[in-house]
Amino acid sequence: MNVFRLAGDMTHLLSIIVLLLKINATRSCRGISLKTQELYAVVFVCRYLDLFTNFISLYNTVMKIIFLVSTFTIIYWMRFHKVIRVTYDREQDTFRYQFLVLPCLVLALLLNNEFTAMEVLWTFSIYLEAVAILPQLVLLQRTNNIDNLTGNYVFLLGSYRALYILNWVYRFMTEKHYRQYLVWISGIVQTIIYIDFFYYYIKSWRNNEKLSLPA
Amino acid sequence: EEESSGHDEL
Repeated sequence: MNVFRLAGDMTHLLSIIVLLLKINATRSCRGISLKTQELYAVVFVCRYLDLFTNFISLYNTVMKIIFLVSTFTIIYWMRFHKVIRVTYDREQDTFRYQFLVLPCLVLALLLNNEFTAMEVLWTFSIYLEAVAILPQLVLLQRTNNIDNLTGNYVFLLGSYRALYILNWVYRFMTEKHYRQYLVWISGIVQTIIYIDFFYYYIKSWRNNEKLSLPA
Repeated sequence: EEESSGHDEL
């Protein structure tokens, strides 16, 4: 494992810790999109099916379990926790799942490395992850008052895939048979989706102002 | 040697 990959994984892990902390400490999930969290749950379940079939490393297994458990915990809190669920911006979080899920499913059926159930679901998870942040970004645009932790959460989540791109470049140069065009294109799309957010996040940080996204 | 599947990533 190279330094970019590790930095990417740690950024991803940190984003989830920030989100868990925010919700748990403030007893509020204001500004957080349940749709995005549920899409991530689908992404992790589809991608990590190999937990049952293929052991890669202890690190790999532990991280996968952390991502699954933390995402389902957040969904449970937002849906069922008696204090937290009333803070969910239900009326604002209106993005439709099917607009993201269906195209990704069709694309995974058409464009994959191998036409098997496991491989198609894995590819589907790669495509879906690329766009799963969209409901969250739409919700942030509608939220006038974005708190710091929510801003940091989205920033860390966006940074993680950008670091993965560096990891892919590194692996491409150092590993003889590392060719993952579908993943690379998806990762680039995923990072591009954040560029607007990154711009306003860095601007607000430099000017020491509260983050807000123009509608 | 086979092509790396990338499935060792998260």
